[in-house]
Amino acid sequence: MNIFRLAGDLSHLLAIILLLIKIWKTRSCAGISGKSQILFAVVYVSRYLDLVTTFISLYNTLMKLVFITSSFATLYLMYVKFKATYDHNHDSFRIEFLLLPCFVLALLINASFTPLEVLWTFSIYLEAVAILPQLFLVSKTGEAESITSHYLFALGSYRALYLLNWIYRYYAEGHYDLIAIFAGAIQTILYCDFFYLYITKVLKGKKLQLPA
Amino acid sequence: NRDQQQHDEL
Repeated sequence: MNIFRLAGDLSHLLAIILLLIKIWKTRSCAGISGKSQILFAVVYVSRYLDLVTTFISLYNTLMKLVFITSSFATLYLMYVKFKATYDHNHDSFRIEFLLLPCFVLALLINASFTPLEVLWTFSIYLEAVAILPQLFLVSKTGEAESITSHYLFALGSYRALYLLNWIYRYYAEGHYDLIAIFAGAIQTILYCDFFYLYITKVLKGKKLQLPA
Repeated sequence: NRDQQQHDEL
């Protein structure tokens, strides 16, 4: 565990908490893509199957449980409790266009062809693109509430911090995982446009609004 | 052992 990894994990945790607070406080999930949230739930479940096979540390186990539980809590709030506020019409991204290619890619490019490893690899590929329905929703509506922007910023920062963690681990431990590094780089690149808008607008107290 | 890969990250 190094400082980048810890900061990345905490940023990830903060993102999830911000999202739950936004939905709970405003009693609304307007502006949040349920499609992205479904994809994140698929990511956590397929990645953390090793909860039952491998024990790494108490920290690791607890964080995995928090990520899985909170993602299902988010889905419950969006699709059951505050269903009426869900922005159906704008959240029209077809997730099968992400799920299928990621699965095929995981079957083709993986570290070892075992069910757990293929599912882990699938989750890494899917996580890289899981935010696309959310970014698509923001671009369709042309704006995002400030707490939604903070959520997206924390969520994007997490993988960017992991990139620093991987650089650190390569030099400090000789450890590297090319699949995670490439997918993590793509994931971070997808947020760049948003990062730019966040820094130039939201941090200056303006609403995140896309140019018409 | 590549077959029993341990993923220690989240």
